[in-house]
Amino acid sequence: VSIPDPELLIKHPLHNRWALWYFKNDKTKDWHANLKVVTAFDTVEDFWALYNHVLPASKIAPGCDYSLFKDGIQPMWEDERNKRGGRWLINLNKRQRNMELDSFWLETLLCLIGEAFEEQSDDVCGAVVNIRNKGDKLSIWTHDATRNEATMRVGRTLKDRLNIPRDITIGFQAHSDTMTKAGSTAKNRFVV
Amino acid sequence: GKKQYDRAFLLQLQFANESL
Repeated sequence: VSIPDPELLIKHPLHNRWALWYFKNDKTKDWHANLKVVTAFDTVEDFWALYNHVLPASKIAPGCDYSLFKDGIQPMWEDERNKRGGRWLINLNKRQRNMELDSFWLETLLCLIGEAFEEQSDDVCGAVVNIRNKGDKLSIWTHDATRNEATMRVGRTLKDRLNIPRDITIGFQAHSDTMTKAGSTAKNRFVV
Repeated sequence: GKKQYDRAFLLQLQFANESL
């Protein structure tokens, strides 16, 4: 009789409990009605059960989003934990939807649930992937855009983990700037 | 302390406990 490896019998608890949200692009309903929480989880095994069960980001319809946020934080600017924050934003071109989007999103999820941002993990609220015909977007949301050093460290870790080449820069925008932007893009508060 | 997992460990568990 073989004794199973106890590592495989226990679920591995995460530092935080996380919720996956799905935004459906249904123009007959208002924005809030289209945003639904899929489920929340707090173990590695439950994360994979969920991840393996849902469509990859590249296969959801244009106009839709996935978000993964710490349980209790809603994936919107208005949430108390987001409203003074901002996002590290990665813009992807059409070719990258097939080549890189899914691996970027999975890597981002692994950074969140594995607490890869270390001391800055408390600054991180969640991540969003927006599927759009004009170009997909992936972002990490932090809760305080005035925390310069912590914000920079989150950006550097993200760029490093996604293997983004040195000569490509990514920018951080405060939600307050995005909300009040005059043109099509908000100014970058930081770049890495 | 913070419960941290590196990517290799997380990936290793992707199909490990499907029956749980």
